[in-house]
Amino acid sequence: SPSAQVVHSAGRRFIVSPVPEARLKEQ
Amino acid sequence: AEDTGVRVELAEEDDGKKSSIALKLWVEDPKKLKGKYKESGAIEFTFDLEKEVPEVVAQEMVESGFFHESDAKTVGKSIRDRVALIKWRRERTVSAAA
Repeated sequence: SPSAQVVHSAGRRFIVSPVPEARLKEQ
Repeated sequence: AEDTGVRVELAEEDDGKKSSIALKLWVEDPKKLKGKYKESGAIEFTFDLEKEVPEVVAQEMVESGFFHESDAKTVGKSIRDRVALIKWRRERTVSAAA
């Protein structure tokens, strides 16, 4: 699935991906 | 834990030993956020249970453009609640083993 990365200046890596399918069904 | 509208879950199995663990955060109820929120999906990140502070991670997410400054406290609290649960389960597992 498509995911994107954002690296914060402090060095932490945030990996963005679609919200988990199962959770979406719960909502 | 209070329902902040922001969900934080483990992004990997917790082996009970590693101090750094992968977490995944996403917004379940954008209406609970104060600031303008652009749907950006689930954000996975690594968190050191022993050394790091949830509010710092929340601030980094704000600075990275995921959330508005007015929601830093909400995001920080959501991470803090999940971290507290992970630590509680670890302590419970250790005491059960002892």
